[in-house]
Amino acid sequence: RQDLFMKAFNHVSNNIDEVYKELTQSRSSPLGGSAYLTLEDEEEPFSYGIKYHIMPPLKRFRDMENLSGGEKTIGALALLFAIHSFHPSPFFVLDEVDAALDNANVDKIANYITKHRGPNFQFIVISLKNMLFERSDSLVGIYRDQNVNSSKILTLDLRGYAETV
Amino acid sequence: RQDLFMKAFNHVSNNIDEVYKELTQSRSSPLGGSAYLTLEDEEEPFSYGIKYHIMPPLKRFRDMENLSGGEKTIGALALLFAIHSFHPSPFFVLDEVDAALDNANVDKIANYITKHRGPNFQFIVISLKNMLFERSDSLVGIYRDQNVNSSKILTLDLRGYAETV
Amino acid sequence: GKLVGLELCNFKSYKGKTQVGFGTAAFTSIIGPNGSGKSNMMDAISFVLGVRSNQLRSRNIKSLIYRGRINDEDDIEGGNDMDSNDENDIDSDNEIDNDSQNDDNQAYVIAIYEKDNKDILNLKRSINGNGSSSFSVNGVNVSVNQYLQILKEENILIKAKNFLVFQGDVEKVASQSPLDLTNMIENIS
Amino acid sequence: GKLVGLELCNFKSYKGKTQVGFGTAAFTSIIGPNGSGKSNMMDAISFVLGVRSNQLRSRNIKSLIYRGRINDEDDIEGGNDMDSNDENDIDSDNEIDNDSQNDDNQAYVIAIYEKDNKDILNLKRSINGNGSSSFSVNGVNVSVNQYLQILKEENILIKAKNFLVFQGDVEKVASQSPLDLTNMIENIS
Ligand SMILES: Nc1ncnc2c1ncn2[C@@H]1O[C@H](COP(=O)(O)OP(=O)(O)OP(=O)(O)O)[C@@H](O)[C@H]1O
Ligand SMILES: Nc1ncnc2c1ncn2[C@@H]1O[C@H](COP(=O)(O)OP(=O)(O)OP(=O)(O)O)[C@@H](O)[C@H]1O
Ligand SMILES: [Mg+2]
Ligand SMILES: [Mg+2]
Repeated sequence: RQDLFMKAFNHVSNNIDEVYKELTQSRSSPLGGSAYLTLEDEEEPFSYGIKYHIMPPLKRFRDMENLSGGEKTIGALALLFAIHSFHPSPFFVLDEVDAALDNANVDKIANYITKHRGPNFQFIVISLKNMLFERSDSLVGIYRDQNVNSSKILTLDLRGYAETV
Repeated sequence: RQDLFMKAFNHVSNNIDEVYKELTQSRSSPLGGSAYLTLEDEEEPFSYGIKYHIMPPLKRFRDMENLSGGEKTIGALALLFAIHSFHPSPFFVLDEVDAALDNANVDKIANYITKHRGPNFQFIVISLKNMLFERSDSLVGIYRDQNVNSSKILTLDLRGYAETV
Repeated sequence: GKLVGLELCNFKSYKGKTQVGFGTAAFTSIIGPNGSGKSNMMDAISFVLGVRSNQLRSRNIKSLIYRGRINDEDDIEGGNDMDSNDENDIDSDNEIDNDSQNDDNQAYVIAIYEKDNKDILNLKRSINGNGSSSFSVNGVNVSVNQYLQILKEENILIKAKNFLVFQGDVEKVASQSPLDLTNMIENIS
Repeated sequence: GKLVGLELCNFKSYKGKTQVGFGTAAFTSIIGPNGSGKSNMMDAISFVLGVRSNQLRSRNIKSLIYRGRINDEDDIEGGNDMDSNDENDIDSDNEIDNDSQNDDNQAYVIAIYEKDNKDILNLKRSINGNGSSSFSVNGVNVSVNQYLQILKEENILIKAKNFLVFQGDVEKVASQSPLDLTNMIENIS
């Protein structure tokens, strides 16, 4: 049991920084930030915990509690994607994870998803922000049909349309 | 103590429906939804609780737990504004309360604020959505000055500019 | 593998049968106004994969079934306002008939899943009259453990749930306690 | 009355003195990228009105003071990575001097408030070296109770806090427990 755990931990720990950098790179910070995991007690990982440390780009090291809403969201997505790479589930369902993100960060998430999506990594994303959903392959539009008091669905494949400039 | 409490309760209870209607009226539902408060125990309001019920426009009555993120946000703001009208504090500070709202609801919040703001009711609103902040009288732009590792401020009075169509 | 489509029947705000296909798209967005039913669609995906109803914003499994009318028991205690609503709704009796018709139909969700070898799995979870649920794969009834085992073979680990991020939960992932984080890693190991 | 402006000194991410004026605007928006310092500005407003530091995303009052360097004690325990950071940061010694200079200066926030009769109140709350805070109105030191009493006369009820909605808290207001709601109403009565 301990071996399995350490195998998972080491995998995620080795990946987290790379994923976080990919989510935080920008023109003003080509390297991006950095992120890592530490074990509170190397001997007994089960009984203690794992601490997650993030350093947003161009910032000094800060404790999780000092980070802003948007910075925490990016950190959380990096952790989820790093964990996913260990035993990749075939799909992700994300419900308005972009709510606290500014446009620059929404764009980074959209870039990450369009880069990593594929036949074995499917993303189903609920979003209110057009900067994110206009990048998808297809749209599922949901509306309420008042006459029958029920939710209804429309689907639209975006791949047929030329890229909007 | 009980009298004071009941006075406050009755005031809010009488107001909540009107405020909620103002926040939910639209072309498709000119009347808006309805909202009200009930006391779990009329005799001893202190030891029991107050239940808040909302019915979004065009919907059947639902328990709070079934409401969507955006519906809860609108319900919460209606309650806050109704409570405010009892002992009005001179200002409100709202930090990204529009995060879960779609454009139609952001517009309703912007309408409510622009209608009710005044010399004795000041709104200070943190927002990432231009549909909300472009309606304000003035903007405080905050950016991080990397050279000195500090937050910096710019202010801009929007009233001098013509309304964007 | 990938999720090719879903079929919902009387699930939450979806009355009757609703089908949705994701086709060959690897990145699908679900959009729509507040309260239209987006998170309910995610609840349907979570439900069919075995997630418990208390994590789907519902007190019990039965409240996942489509309800047309005002029929929350506790709603009726809501005071006089409720009665005046019923009066306005004069066709409510018809509505009730409709509704009981609904209650006759069971409620279920089917996930159409394509494995890497192109085999199709019809994963179905239905809600029974007594509030329990039953599972079937390609029309064959299976136990919940068999069902979860089939999912596990596809790396769909319901216990870990690291691939489902519910509305409002994303920030909590980053600021969870060290012990919770250990738990999360353990669930995938 | 209304809040006319603020002065921050070494408060959270605001190094040195920062002034912001709301002028005659009745509706002001605070905008800026993620992590720029918007919520810290709201923390400054809440702090100067007497809200406790544990509600301002900080463990204690001292962590509200501007910190330029990597000087979280528990950060140093973060493992080897920290040491390598220090090496990269060769001017860190200068930085430390800068920082201690900051620590010499106290940190404070002043709210410039205009009453209905146009009188101006300079409400100041400062953080002392020992982690306590002191309050003054128009330059005159007052006790915390006198300070809160002056605010109460302006209908600024810190205990109720119904006029401050922190990031991520809005939905909770609608789904709070009946007893919490009673509490909320009681605080304003
Ligand atoms: N069992 C049920 N029967 C009928 N309708 C239901 C049932 N359960 C929930 N609903 C309805 O579903 C609606 C909420 O839908 P949902 O949470 O999916 O919205 P959403 O599209 O995610 O909105 P938002 O953008 O605000 O998050 C509620 O208004 C409620 O009336
Ligand atoms: N005592 C302090 N000294 C220096 N910087 C600090 C201090 N406390 C917090 N910070 C910095 O403030 C930043 C967070 O700022 P804030 O929460 O105001 O962002 P925000 O503009 O609200 O962002 P978002 O849009 O993501 O919510 C953190 O990145 C942190 O580095
Ligand atoms: Mg939703
Ligand atoms: Mg913020």
